[in-house]
Amino acid sequence: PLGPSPLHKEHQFQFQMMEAAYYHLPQPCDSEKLTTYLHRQPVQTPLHYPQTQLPHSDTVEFFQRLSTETLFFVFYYMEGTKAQYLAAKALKKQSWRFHTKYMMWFQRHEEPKIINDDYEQGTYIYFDYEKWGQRKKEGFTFEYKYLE
Amino acid sequence: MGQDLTGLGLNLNSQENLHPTFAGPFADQPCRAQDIEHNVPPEYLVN
Amino acid sequence: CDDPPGLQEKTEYLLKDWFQIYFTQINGRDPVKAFGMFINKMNMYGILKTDDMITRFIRQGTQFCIELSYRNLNDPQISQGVAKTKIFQCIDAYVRLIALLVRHSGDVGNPNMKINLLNKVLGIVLGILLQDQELRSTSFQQLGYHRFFIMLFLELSAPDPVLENLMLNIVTAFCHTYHLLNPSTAPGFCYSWLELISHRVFIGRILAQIPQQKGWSMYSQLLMDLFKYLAPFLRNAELAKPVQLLYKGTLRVLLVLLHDFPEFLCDYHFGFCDVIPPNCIQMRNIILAAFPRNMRLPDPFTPNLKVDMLPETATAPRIYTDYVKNIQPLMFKKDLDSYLKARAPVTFLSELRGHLQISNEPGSRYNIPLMNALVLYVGTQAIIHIRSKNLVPNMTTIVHSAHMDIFQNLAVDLDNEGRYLFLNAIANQLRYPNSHTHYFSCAVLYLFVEANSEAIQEQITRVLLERLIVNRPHPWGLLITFIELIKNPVYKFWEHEFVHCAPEIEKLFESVARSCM
Repeated sequence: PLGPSPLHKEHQFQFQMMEAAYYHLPQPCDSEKLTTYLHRQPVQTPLHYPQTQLPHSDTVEFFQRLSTETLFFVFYYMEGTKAQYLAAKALKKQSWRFHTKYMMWFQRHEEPKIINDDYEQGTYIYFDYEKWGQRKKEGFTFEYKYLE
Repeated sequence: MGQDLTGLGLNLNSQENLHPTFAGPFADQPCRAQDIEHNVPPEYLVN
Repeated sequence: CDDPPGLQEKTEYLLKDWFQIYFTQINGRDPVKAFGMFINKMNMYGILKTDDMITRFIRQGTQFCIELSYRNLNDPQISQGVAKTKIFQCIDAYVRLIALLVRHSGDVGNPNMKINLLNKVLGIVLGILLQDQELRSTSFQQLGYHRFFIMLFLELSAPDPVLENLMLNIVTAFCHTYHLLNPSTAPGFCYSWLELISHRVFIGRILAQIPQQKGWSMYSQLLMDLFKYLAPFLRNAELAKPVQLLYKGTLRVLLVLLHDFPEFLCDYHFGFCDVIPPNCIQMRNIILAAFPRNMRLPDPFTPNLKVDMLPETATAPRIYTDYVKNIQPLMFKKDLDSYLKARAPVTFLSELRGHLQISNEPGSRYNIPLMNALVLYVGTQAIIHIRSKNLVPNMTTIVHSAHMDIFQNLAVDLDNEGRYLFLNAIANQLRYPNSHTHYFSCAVLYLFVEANSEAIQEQITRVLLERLIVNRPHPWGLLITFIELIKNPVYKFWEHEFVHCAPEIEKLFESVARSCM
């Protein structure tokens, strides 16, 4: 039985200000740190594209099913995020190891010829993020002080 | 009748807490893994 | 005003120098070293000499960033995306400087200097925002301020042993600022404000990480600010789009709280119901439907459910709102207590409505907080009184008492509007199994069966029904009360004419009844 109640003068002013603010609303990226790539800025895609996230897409198990290339993309283009963290975990589970000086991922191509307390030496596959591809490197010395 | 509150983009049956991935009051999707800042080793900050 | 000559130029020069350092150092291995060098330069320019100079520098620096924001936002030559990136680069750098100044001011053992500086900075930005909103009116833009507040909070929430120890002080400083910046005061900032207080990191800090729930009371204050602002707009059912967006955003925040922090909603429900307009049925239901996560609710539709046998009905719920202070004036509270004690003077009952009615303006005749506080206070006193006789509240023990005199008087003496608010005050207590839910469930059913007019019975039905026909969630206490009303033949529910007043109403009752049987 309360029915509508008339807006007082101050409410009308508040409404005008709110209405003005309505036309430049905060966007998701306004509350996120600047990223080099892939800002958090939803873009309307054709409705027949999947509009919701894949289920469990923020778990290591999900990332382990991604291709190695995809993991490298996530690692280098989503840095500082949970996605990068999960991609790194998935890579490690596939015996990739991060070289903190070259900032590249290496994987043994065969048993190293030399292994001692300081380093191992042999043939490796590594992912070159500048040329964006996997390369083979023979006679490479992986110093353990650079093993992440 | 109010709104169908299951249609506001929140997984109300989630076993996990919602707030760590809450994308904000005006977003109708939770944050994705790439939206959530994470403390990664500084060496990962390649850029 | 009266800034020393050249301060503005100095500030701009220093800021541009800092931006240079920040961008070359952005992911630098040692940002603190760069900061140390810059501090020496600030010292050289006399910025850190006195508190007053630091204040002036921060005001100048903030104004520099805000003006840069407006310049870029209003520059037709550049896209919004480019404008935002330029604005964010500047403000993020400025915020980093502020965060480092806060982090490194005073020695580690002296947190006060850090927190005083943080409060000073927040106060300066707050002051500039309010002045800017007043000067620019509907041309006011929130972006720069939004960026400043969220980035400063994220910087000060970064994992850092010194800041970690200050987290309660830091969150308190931001809560204080956001409370002063509430939407009623800064309506041009309302959307950003809701973003800020519901940001995942902010919620995580204030409701989950600060020990002993010390942030809960502050957060309830911020939600009260939001409900107070929304109330007049929500009272009028058709919502303009700007209101609808803010309302929908509020629902999302409440759903996150219901899911992750139901105990928070349980503890502060009373204060929220005081300010949420009575016609916001669903929003209020979200709050009333909350129940402690360690509690298992029996299915309300369980046949022959014996609510008074549930152990939880012996326990009073936590209510952290000081509602008794709303029972004013003091003389009225004294008369109330003496009536509850001695059921005298009888005149107290006939004067009751006079205390509750504050105007003759239809729709706002009554003092709602007083009504809510009176009902809860009388109900809690009734439970204490019944227990003092080693009895438990039930349909027999709650009758023939000063407490029920008051409720029955209110049911009979108030007009439609007043009785609606009175019945709402009772229905707001029908929540999860606890002693209040049980008592008020018995009370409203007793008022139904003892009503001396069908109008009262119809209105009781309406108040319960309007809370049930909205989309979920529905509070457990509401469901068990309504089921009891329509199932127990003692209420002769189906014999009332209003139950058959229209085919769709009759169908509705039958569908509810079917789901109960």
